[in-house]
Amino acid sequence: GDFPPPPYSETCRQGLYPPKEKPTDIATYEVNLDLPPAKRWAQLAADKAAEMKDLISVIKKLVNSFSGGLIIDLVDKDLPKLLSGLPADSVAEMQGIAQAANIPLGEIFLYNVFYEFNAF
Amino acid sequence: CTSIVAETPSGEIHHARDMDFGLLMGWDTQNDTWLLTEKLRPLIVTGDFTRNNQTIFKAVSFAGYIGVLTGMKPQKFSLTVNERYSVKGSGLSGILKWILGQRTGSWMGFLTRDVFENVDTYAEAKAVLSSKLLIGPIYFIIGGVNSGEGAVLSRSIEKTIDTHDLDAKNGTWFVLETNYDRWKAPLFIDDRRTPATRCMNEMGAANATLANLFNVLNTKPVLNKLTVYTSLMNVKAGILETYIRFCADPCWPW
Repeated sequence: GDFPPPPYSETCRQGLYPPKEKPTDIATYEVNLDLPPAKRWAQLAADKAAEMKDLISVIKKLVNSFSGGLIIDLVDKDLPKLLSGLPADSVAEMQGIAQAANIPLGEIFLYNVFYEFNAF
Repeated sequence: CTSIVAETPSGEIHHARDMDFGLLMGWDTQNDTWLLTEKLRPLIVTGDFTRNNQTIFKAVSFAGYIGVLTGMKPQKFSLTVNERYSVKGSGLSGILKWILGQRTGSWMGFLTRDVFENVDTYAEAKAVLSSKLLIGPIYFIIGGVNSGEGAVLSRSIEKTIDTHDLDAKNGTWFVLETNYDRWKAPLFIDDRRTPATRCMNEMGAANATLANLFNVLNTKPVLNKLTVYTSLMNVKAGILETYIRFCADPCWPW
């Protein structure tokens, strides 16, 4: 890449706000907590299914690259056991997302805990 | 990530963050970008969580992720989460315990979501996030509505090992967290703390507006190739603004 080595010395930027983009360029979805958990994310999951599949395929490749397939196998085979300690509503929400986006539940679970995986 | 909570001389609290994600997750040598970071941007959405047709809280999320990494409960509190790397007590042990059936720790995303749904005050949010057992180490950065309501909680799996509170009367008018413990020097090739702190001090408390925090968070290398979005929050005013970010070359990879 085209970047100088540290220590970094860029001067503090001014006048960048408001940026050209608008905050309204990001879609807002209502997540109605009065609905059954499995239905709360249905519209969002359906709208973004392709992008979610794209991301999850990258996550799976990355997880496989350091675990040699062990973690993906574990998630596939022992998913009910892995989900058993989670809040029931969270599991139902992930099931709803999996169904609406047509993505296996294990992959949605992996996506939802990937932030913690990434840290180690 | 870089998260900042700042207090103005009039006691107004602002909370802002850069979400950086995807470090070492596939570097695209043709475009000089991180593969995972690029895949995350199209998934950014704002969630308006409602009950009885009223907004309970708002969160910036990635479609399909049900936890909260950036959120704001109007008139109550705001929260951002930064990754914390720790060799001792890393997330690995917590994840292995979970896999082996020891379910005492909470996954961070599910915990933060629960806090937004069920907690109504800054003090209680701080107490819950300080005390719950976790799967892995993390930084929780919380903001509120009253003077002094802002803190960085440095969490291990078991406990809070450091709390850095706003204390404007004694000169601490902002708290700032990247991905390193504040009592240790950051990795010299990943020092976003020094430039961000310098820009905050140049700005000064009197000029601590959301617009100026946006300037700080978009100064390189605080803004870098891992930056997915910048969020600006003011709990009292109920503001949560989010902007998808790209770092034009020359730009550091982290």
